[in-house]
Amino acid sequence: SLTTDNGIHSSFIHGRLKSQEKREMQREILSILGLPHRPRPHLHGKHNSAPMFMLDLYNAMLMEEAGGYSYPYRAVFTTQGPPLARLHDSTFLSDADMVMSFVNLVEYDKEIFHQRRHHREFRFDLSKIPEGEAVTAAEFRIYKDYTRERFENETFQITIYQVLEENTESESDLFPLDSRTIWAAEEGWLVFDITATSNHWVVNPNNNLGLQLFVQTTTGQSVNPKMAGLIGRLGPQTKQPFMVAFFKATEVHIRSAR
Amino acid sequence: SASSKQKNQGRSRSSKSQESFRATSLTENGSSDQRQACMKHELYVSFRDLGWQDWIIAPEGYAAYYCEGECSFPLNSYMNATNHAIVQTLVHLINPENVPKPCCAPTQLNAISVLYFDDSSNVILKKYRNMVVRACGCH
Repeated sequence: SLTTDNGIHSSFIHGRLKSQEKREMQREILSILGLPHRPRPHLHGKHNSAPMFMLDLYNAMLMEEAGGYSYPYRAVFTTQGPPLARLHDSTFLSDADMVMSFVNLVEYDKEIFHQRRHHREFRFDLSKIPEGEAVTAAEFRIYKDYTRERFENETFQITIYQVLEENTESESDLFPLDSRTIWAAEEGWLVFDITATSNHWVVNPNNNLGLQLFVQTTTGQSVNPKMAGLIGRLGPQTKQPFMVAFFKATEVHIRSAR
Repeated sequence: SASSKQKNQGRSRSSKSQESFRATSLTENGSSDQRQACMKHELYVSFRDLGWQDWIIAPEGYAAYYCEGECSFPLNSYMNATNHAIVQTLVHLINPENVPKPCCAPTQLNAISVLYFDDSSNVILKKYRNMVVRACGCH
């Protein structure tokens, strides 16, 4: 009886120690990764546009590290179609210590017809950036699908604005950031440079009032972004708009003593 | 957990001292080649085994490696050894009771990239330096 009791007791303690040890190991590795706790993401959408784009970047980084292979930047977009525009050469990617994608926080597409101008809103929370990281580049990415026959031979000008001040009665105060001129029939990812704005938002989080996107024809006629083929919240998960920022560490991460 | 760690350390220290004792006897018997030289060993850190697949997208884990073995005179020519380690080895031979042998430790470390979700479902791709042992040597 004594032997049985001892057997049960020792196995119980052994099990407890093992799970304790596992927790301890998890805590140590989280500390090495510079994380205060294990992240609990709300969504598990590994096949959403941003995680897929980031996985492409990860694979490109691995290939570069493995054999000094200089990948063509276009290869990064293989899972998401070719880009209609691109901002940078691949060198800035290899210089980055950290790359972070941000989900769009606007729940519904606000394609408000304001004073005969359609627009769409986007917001990104940049408050979760780890300390000691400086933004070296930032891009806003939105997917453009085929346009319906109505605009087949049309050219669109797509412009991104930073919202400086929101007005409920009239149009918001906006600052133009970047624009693209494209054919209606074109399809793929559109990339807009929002580096300066991202830096501004990191330093002044209260000024982060988001972005607004406008589409117009060559004659200046406002076009509904949806009609121009720009994918919004109701579109496929693999083509959702997102923001990506590249960071360079300004200070060395030192593990805190425990 | 800390006390168990200490116990483990104590146990490994005592078993190490037993090993070195055995190694010394072997040397005396003229079969020193059985003693393990400082070298790199396999150690895989599995994020999957830690149950982190829900937030770590890639990799599933990584080969971290560790360095283990003795830094004994003569330090192998293929092994990275600091000048000081060579001197310390000689001094150890003169005064083995008071001067320890040099330590077998990493001399070159590589970075790894980890891709993971944060609490807000944003995705982070971060490069972590000094995570993988590329070469071991005597310090």
